[in-house]
Amino acid sequence: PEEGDEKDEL
Amino acid sequence: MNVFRLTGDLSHLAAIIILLLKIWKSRSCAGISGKSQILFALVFTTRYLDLLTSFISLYNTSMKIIYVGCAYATVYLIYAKFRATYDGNHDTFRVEFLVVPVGGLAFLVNHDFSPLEILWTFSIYLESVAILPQLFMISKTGEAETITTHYLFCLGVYRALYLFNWIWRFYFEGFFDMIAIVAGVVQTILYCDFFYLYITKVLKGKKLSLPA
Repeated sequence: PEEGDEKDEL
Repeated sequence: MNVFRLTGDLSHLAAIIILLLKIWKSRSCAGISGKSQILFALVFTTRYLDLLTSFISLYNTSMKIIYVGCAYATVYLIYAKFRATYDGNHDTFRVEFLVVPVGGLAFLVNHDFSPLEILWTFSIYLESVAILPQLFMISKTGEAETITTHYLFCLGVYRALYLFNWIWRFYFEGFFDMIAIVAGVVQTILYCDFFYLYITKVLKGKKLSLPA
């Protein structure tokens, strides 16, 4: 996956 | 979602609730840095703007709303409801020395030069140093209430657990986010001195007080 792709973290 | 991520989130939630309850039950925010709490409110606000643009999961959305809501509630208690108990004379850290460089860095080092991404990056960098006014305040007064140390411990452990989460994700998902990792390492390092005092003093039943 690309860096900083999906921001599922809080 | 792995165990480190989940326990990290729960530790973060515990920290936020502990602080709110401490202020509410004692009707006092003595010993708490209002400046750190404003910075955390700013961190959550700038990071969770994606609440308006994307939906990831019910867990993600509800935790974001709880975090941001509690952050503003804490700021309200400190600066409005229990303002008379706020120890402004000891809360003298100059936050512009954090916000300005962090803002500049977010413009220079980010994944994508777009408003939402820059604000997200800003929030990651700012969170890593947002506790400094609180630690500065403790170093100035030379002591902290035990409940305040529990708050700080949970808050520090949260980012340390995220470091393990990132190691896990790197190995098992091939995922990494260099900005979050570097900031997370910095953030955790800032707590190391405090962790040492917490383990050697508070856990042995002593009050956290620094040598004069």
